[in-house]
Amino acid sequence: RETFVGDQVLEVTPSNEEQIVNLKELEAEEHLQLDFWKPPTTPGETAHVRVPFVSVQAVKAFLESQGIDYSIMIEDVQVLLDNENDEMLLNQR
Amino acid sequence: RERSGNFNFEAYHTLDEISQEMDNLVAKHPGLLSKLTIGRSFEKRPMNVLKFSTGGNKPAIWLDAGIHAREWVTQATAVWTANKIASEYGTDPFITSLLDKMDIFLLPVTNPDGYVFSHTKNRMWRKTRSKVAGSLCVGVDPNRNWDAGFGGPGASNSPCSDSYHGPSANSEVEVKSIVDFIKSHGNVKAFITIHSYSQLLMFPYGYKCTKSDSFDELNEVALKAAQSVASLHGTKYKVGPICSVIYQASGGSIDWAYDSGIKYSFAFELRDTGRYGFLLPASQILPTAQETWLGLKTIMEHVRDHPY
Repeated sequence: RETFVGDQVLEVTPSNEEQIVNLKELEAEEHLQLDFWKPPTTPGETAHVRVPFVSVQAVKAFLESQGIDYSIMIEDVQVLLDNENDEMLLNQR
Repeated sequence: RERSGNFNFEAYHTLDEISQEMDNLVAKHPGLLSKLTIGRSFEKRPMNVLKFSTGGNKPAIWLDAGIHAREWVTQATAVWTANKIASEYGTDPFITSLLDKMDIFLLPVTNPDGYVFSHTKNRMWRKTRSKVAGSLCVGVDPNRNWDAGFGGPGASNSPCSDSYHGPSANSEVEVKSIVDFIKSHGNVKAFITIHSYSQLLMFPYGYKCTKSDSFDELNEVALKAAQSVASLHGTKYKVGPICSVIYQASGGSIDWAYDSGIKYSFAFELRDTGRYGFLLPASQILPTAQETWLGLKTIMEHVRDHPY
């Protein structure tokens, strides 16, 4: 089973078309393994991206260098998955 | 196995548990409910549809959920909705009048292989589990695989992408099974697909950004449905055609349904807008299902009262 320890989901708010293009180029960087839950579409609209733990620092550095606003939506994906799994096991019992 | 009658709708369930509950519902409501297997997934799992019918071949409403496997609140909402319709036929005036005029087909787990994979191997899995010739990557985005602007903008031709459209339209047996069923039925009047998340209620088109012929009517129905959803817990939905509400996306199911003559085609994106996303806590299943029902009811009332 795949685990997501330390993965974070960022809410990113591109403010112009250029920043949207930059985000799409970031998505194309396959080594970063980004999972866009909600792709970037229009300036001012939020995008959501799950960033594997190993890529978190690099992605945040990129966003800051590009002046792209972001906040952390989910601090650690695995924590939520563990809660979800515990609840399911409890219910099955 | 959970015994009949105490299925916990406020929890997420495995495919086996959902299948068991569907059988329980059919057993409890034999005069109204039956289970049809409209095909088998890539890994040969049955695609089980619940048919709600008071007899005869009436005009029908199609409802599906979970085409994107990781959107767990949608399959849970579909199971709750099935129980609601079955248990309140005969007492709820709307449900009773609807089923006296129309049949309902409900597919709670549209992507069974992906759903099992999201429970056992990768919670973030979205696509089917079909093997793509010549690629190490697996799966096709089943909501880019319909014969509606297939291969156009908003879908990827890379098998490793989460929005890979597949080698050809209807290449995914899960999609083709639904297409073949609806074509053979021949009298489906509404097609409603349930996704998550973002709190959106959308109608065609996605593969192009021009207005559909029924834009005004669909927009009016969707606005009323969104108001109904908001009336329970204040959950605000955005309404509009796929192309302007989110982005241009080709190969989507409601575009195929609409172009096939099913005028009332809608897509729900359930809770939330981005606190938990796909990882919506199980405690929100019930409020989500209850508010969604009010939106579905508004749409189905319009469909019932506007035969075409």
